[in-house]
Amino acid sequence: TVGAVAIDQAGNLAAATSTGGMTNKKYGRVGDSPLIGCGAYADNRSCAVSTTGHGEYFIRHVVAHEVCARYRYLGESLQQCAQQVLFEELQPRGGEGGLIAIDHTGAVTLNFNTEGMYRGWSESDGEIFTGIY
Amino acid sequence: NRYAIAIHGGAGTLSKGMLTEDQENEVHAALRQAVMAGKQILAQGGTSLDAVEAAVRELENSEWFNAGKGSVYNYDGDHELDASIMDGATLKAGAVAGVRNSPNPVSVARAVMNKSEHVLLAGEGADRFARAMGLPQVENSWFGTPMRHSQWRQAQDKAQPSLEPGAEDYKFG
Repeated sequence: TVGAVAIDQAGNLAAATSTGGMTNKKYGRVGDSPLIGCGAYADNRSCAVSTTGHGEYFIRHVVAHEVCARYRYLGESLQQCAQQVLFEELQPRGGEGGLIAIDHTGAVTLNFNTEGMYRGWSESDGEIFTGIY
Repeated sequence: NRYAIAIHGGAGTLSKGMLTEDQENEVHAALRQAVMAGKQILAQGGTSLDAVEAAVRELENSEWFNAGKGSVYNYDGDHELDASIMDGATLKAGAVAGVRNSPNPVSVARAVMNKSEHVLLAGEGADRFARAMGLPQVENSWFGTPMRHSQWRQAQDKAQPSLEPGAEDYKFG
């Protein structure tokens, strides 16, 4: 699974996610990636989110929208929203994976509750960072 | 006139040493290329929608990630791909599930958002929509790679799932 989130110079947010799904899947199994609110969500009033991980958990917890809702209604920082959903909601129930997010102020967070996530980011006139573990 | 972009190429259990140093460097290079594809658009005043589509297309085109070229194999040895995109300014969204012949599913998702009144199209209909929009088409086998094929063989060898619905279905990913 791959994804991207961005904020442009006009302050607009966007999110996108794409995947080949799970190895050996059958019966037309579909995970969270194409489900708006689960694998991807973007709302200028809060943040843009793209997720990756065990799809069934990310669907049940409507993860991308959950992060945006926490941000909008609880006033938590973007980092707090992401940590709360990944570590307090998902992890105790066996939900493994990660998410990237940018809020309407341009704050960036990349979080995962597994051993690694392929990730990269860059801010205005800043350098490009990439990470694996 | 600030801007920012972040990308991911999948998360999971990366046992140390799974990648050689050269392979790790190739992954870092592919990640950088995807960030750069989006950053260039943002730096020139382009939209965040164009930036995320460009970055995801780069990742779909790289064999290192489970999307587009290099996607995993399903139980039948085929490829079924999913994608979604969403615009924070208007809450417009587009998505496809189970497409088999589009090399860049994220661009089909964007076409659903911009050129249909729907949000999600699935299966053969989604492929038919992509063809009707004149988007590029490939054979399903085009998505396969030796790395994913060997993962698929491992998954098949480890699990002898019955075809009975509900049987314990071994998922690897």
